[in-house]
Amino acid sequence: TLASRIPLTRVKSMRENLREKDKLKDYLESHPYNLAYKSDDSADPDSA
Amino acid sequence: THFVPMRNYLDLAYVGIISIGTPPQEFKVIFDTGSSDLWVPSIYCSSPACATHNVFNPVRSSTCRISDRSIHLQYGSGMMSGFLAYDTVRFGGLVDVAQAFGLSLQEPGRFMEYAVFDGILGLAYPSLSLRGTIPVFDNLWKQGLISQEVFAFYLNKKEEEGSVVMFGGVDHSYYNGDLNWAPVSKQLYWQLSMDSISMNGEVIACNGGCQAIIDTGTSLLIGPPDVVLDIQKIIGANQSHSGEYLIDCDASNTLSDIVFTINGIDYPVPASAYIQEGPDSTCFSSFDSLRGSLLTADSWILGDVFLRLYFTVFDRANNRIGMAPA
Repeated sequence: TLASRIPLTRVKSMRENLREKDKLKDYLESHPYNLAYKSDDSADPDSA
Repeated sequence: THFVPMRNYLDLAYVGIISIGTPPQEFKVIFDTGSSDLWVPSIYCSSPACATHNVFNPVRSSTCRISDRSIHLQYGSGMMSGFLAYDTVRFGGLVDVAQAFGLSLQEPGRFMEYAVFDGILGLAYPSLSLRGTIPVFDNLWKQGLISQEVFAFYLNKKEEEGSVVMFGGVDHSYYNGDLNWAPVSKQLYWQLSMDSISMNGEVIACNGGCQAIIDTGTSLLIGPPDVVLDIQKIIGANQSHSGEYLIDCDASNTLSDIVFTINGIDYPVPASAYIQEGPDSTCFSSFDSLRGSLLTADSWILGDVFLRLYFTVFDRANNRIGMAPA
């Protein structure tokens, strides 16, 4: 079969980095948790 | 100009290597089922965050085509501005030709400097991607590079060992028993209907049903603020000065499983998973709140805490998600 496997590495998250530098509170206050979402875009997709 | 708001990237923690261009330029990216676009920093980016990451140089790639289309990706209080380009993307032996991707010019906001990854490779549905572009997975399928329209994640708790994303097939050695399938309820995120969340046989959240998004780009278990606050009280977690919820580390030996029931199947999450050990013998709750989101009030996001327990197959051919104990 045509299949592929990509190894992933667990790395230190931004949360852990910010927690260590005592900057997590600032981050949590200014960056509420959010998912990616798409707003309306009206430009011509064929302009490329 | 295309505006595409994005999540914060606080908890993204599993990275893989891809290359873009000819000859290839390497990047660490998050394989993210919660978004649909691919983007990396460019050599033209002047922000401090770009100085600490690998950047793409289109001039050095003979196969790169740059468009005049600008894109703006918003995250939290910051924004990534850039433009759209097309080039060959390689990973795991797959060669994805003429793939659309974003290149950043500016990444305002100092917080991205703390990100260990360079960019994001989105694996959600095309309806979430930049208009007129084809996401990476759709291109793999369209170009005949994979034989089955599926991909799957196995996430290991250990740092260097064994975590993997597989495209075009499922390796059965990564899970026990049979996969339990649940239909995708809305083809935007990898979203399905969840029956309930319970503890000791009592429903503690999602009473009467709710929506759950299976998201490799989220680390924690994210739910509505009021419901999550109730759960924090039930498990004895208290808010710290940083806004996180602290919990006695010993509770991981005494608290019961919290059971997520999806399509009639119970998926228990033990206390040892929903309590995370931090530095200095402090422990944190793995539950967090969904604030300021466009999602409806009864939506949950099941991130890596859940995915480390359950091997997950994302089946685009049948629009369903399969899960089994990892």
